Amino acid sequence: DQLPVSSVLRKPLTPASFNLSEYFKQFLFPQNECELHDFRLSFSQLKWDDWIVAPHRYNPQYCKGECPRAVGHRYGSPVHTMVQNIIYEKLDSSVPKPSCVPAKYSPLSVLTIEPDGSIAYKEYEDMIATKCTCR
Amino acid sequence: SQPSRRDAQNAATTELESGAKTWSLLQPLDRRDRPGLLPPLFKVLYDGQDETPRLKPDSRALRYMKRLYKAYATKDGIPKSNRSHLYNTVRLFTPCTQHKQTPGDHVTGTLPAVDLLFNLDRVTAVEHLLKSVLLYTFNTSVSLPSAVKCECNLVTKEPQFFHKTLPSAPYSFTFNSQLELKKKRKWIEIDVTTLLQPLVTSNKRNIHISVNFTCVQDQLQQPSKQNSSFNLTPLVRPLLLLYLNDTSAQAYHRWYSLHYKRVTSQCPHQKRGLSAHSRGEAAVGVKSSRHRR
Repeated sequence: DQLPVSSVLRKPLTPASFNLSEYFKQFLFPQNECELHDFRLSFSQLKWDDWIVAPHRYNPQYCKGECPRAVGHRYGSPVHTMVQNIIYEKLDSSVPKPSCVPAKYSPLSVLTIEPDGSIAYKEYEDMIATKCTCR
Repeated sequence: SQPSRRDAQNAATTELESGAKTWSLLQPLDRRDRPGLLPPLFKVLYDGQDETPRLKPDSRALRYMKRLYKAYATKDGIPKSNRSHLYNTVRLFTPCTQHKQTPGDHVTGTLPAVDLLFNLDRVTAVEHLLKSVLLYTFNTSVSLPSAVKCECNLVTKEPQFFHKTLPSAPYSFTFNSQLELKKKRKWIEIDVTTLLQPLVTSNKRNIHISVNFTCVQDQLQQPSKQNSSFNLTPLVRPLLLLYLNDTSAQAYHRWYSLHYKRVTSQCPHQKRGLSAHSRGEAAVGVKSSRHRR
């Protein structure tokens, strides 16, 4: 309040010395945070293509990464997850940290040739991970 | 009770570990790791890897089922959500044997009656039959008149030669179905649900059907032509298609997930894991609120 407002306003605007991208980095998710990853496989790799006719490729996806300390709403984690984290950090590190695991799945349709030569179209539940959580 | 509970837990973990050990897809599973140890879903998938020689499927059947798959699922195997029916399983069977009973008669357009035997061992106890269809196709080399009306007689019998020991009176059931054979149609579907329902429900593993067709030219389409007969041998032996609802936990229950989504979207505070009864109530609640609205 010593300087009259006008003199402050007259001060030339020096370009901000800090790096904008560095500044925003703190808001990004940490690189290896718990998230969904793709894993495309074909049943021919498993040598199952002689009885699984379709689909030719299948992406079950999987969850991998560190669980942040404050999981909160972002992962839909129950409060227990933070309790477990506190136990791990402050009381007993033999208790495992919360793990990054699937929270939701979607089904998969499979066309198979049965041992008796008949053909079956079946829809299986929980064959593709679609969301991750920390538990 | 503490030590006993701990022992039980230890026993459970050792069994799980042994199960997990065999769970790894990459190790070649040898005979000892029989599916009994494997989690049920992998057992289902694993079944296909049995060393027992696999019978080659009928090429027409494979073509039909690939087309059905494309209609029901995306390239990545995701079930298309635009389907509202309840079945999550479709099985296609080729008749194991086929005996010609009586020669056909071209004058009256009667096809030779055939005896068909279908073995339904692959239908599990948790798969409930919703619809069954006899599928006829043509061998495309023969040209058909434009439109024909056919009557089909199906008779199911106790497969006597399977019950040599038990004296079994031939129990038969005659079933008529009018169907139109059109030139452009590749497949003819004859709904035999009412015929097979009691047999499949009573867990009959071998279904024995004798079929005979009588076909006449469709007068409406060609009034000029008389009741001329024609050769119907293009009808190749039929396939049996079963639409089933697999009630096991591993199967995808679309009606449940659609209903569940609707309930949670209508009342988000609804507790997870509704019991069947309260789910029913919730459904009633949703309906009445809709009426009120």
